[in-house]
Amino acid sequence: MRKIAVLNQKGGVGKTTTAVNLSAALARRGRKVCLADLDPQAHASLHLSSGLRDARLPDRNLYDVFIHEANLRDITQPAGENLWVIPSGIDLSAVELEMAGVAGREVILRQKLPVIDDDYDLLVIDCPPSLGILTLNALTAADEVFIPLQPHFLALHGVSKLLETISLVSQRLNAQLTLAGVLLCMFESGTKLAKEVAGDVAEFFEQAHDQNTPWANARLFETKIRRNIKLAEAPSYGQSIFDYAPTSPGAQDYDALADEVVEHILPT
Amino acid sequence: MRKIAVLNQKGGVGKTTTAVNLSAALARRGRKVCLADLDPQAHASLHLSSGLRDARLPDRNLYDVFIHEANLRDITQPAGENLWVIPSGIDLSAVELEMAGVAGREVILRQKLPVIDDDYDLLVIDCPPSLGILTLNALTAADEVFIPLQPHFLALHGVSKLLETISLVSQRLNAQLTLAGVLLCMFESGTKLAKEVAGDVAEFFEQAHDQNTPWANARLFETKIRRNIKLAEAPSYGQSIFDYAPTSPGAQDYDALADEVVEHILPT
Ligand SMILES: Nc1ncnc2c1ncn2[C@@H]1O[C@H](COP(=O)(O)OP(=O)(O)OP(=O)(O)O)[C@@H](O)[C@H]1O
Ligand SMILES: Nc1ncnc2c1ncn2[C@@H]1O[C@H](COP(=O)(O)OP(=O)(O)OP(=O)(O)O)[C@@H](O)[C@H]1O
Ligand SMILES: [Mg+2]
Ligand SMILES: [Mg+2]
Repeated sequence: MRKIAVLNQKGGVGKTTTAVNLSAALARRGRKVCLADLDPQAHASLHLSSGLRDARLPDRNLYDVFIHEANLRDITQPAGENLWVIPSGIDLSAVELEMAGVAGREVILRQKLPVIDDDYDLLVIDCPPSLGILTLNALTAADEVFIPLQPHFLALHGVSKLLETISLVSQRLNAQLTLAGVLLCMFESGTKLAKEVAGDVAEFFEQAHDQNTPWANARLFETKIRRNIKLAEAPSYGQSIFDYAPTSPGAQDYDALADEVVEHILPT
Repeated sequence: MRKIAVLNQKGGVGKTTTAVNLSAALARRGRKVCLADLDPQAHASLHLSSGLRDARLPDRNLYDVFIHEANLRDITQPAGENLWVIPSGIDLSAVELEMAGVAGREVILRQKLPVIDDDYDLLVIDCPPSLGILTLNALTAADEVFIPLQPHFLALHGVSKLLETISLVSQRLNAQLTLAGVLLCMFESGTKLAKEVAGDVAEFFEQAHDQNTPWANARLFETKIRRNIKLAEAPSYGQSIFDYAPTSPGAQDYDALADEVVEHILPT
């Protein structure tokens, strides 16, 4: 089972939208995909749960795995063909405080994964906008990181802090962690800001190529996810963009991303 | 000194952009405004600091106030006419962990405020996208809360969780805390999603009016901050929208907001 963590400590850059729609796109291509929602705000879980209109989440969720030693299989829910979700719940926000000082708190999720390792081809982990215990659990559990990036000012400033964290985790806690790709999201084509930041990001990762770092082979995805209101509407119908608006630019872009991921990141 | 906390645990909804530009607008109207940056990502500090291009922050910042008992006056920096900033720094992210279990950790900022109470007319506090210790410090220090809201799905879902937190803080830690206003940001006029969510928010706060809650008198600002790329460009020049693009829709909207705040929220 390949394990991808979708990370960026900056808020509202498209982590959840990417985790959900990329998972859905790969499920449509026949991969068995499990989406783990590590964000206490639970937007990925709400996006894919059929009880969406009343925003109701399952009682048993990742909190029970972290605090009460529950089994991942017990809390996993089906979310569509080839797609499953390991839901979050609001109690998950207590994990940071309840686990302060607990030895091994950064590797709890990783220790739970073997039991589902043969169930799926791919695990996609959606993270909260922070670099706390929950995100660290994603980084120690994952093989690869995807960083969604809104091409606005300070995007690179945040990424260098994130790369520092990836570097520390790969040195101390998870030697197989690498940065697989950076994805420009909410791309406002036609604005010079987007072009400039996209150029800066491309340059940064080209220069990284000869170094011995976890991002030496990182791909700046050619696919850019353009701003498209359909992507913001889809969650209220409990649907991926492919069910909600299959011919929209949002669907085209996440389809193109899935093709790029299949070709360059996932072996067949 | 009036104290306004700008809060929303959802990421990327316009907290920092609002904290910075509303502060700048009120400073232009002759108010002495101090902007306190409680977000370890320090975007408000970077937005207003002249060392912006190299994204350099002062060595002494709010971290020293929380952990080393520094005085707020020692770390405050001028940021323009009638405008000062109490900067953040990356170490601020350690506060959550270093203060776990420390008694009174939710009221540290409040205890430091008396020394600057006569220096300014208004303190505006920018918060991170979470409901942790830093945001709690803002809630116990403030008289009023402004909630920037992106009119997307789940915006109301997040707000009700936030109102719960405001309610708890006002009952247990800060009896004068109220919700002053909700501000629709990144408003994509012309989309039905924005209209629907704006309608839901308006309805929610109308129904709240007769109850005995901290949001009974909350205002849904008539001003909506429209999506405008100039607002995203201004930080890279270290300028408020009024210096960077004074005739842009972003400047018009934050000016209109400032007028609404002066008329309905701040006494002259
Ligand atoms: N390309 C896009 N076009 C239009 N709206 C988008 C796009 N991508 C995401 N959105 C919307 O923008 C908002 C923020 O996106 P999203 O929730 O995916 O970001 P996030 O990084 O997961 O945020 P958080 O940091 O709070 O977890 C959501 O309402 C989402 O529906
Ligand atoms: N009305 C707007 N039009 C266009 N861009 C905007 C607007 N408001 C904010 N932005 C941009 O969107 C991004 C997110 O906004 P901002 O940083 O203010 O949100 P935030 O709520 O403070 O985020 P965080 O949760 O990470 O602290 C920034 O790059 C900002 O410049
Ligand atoms: Mg998210
Ligand atoms: Mg902010």
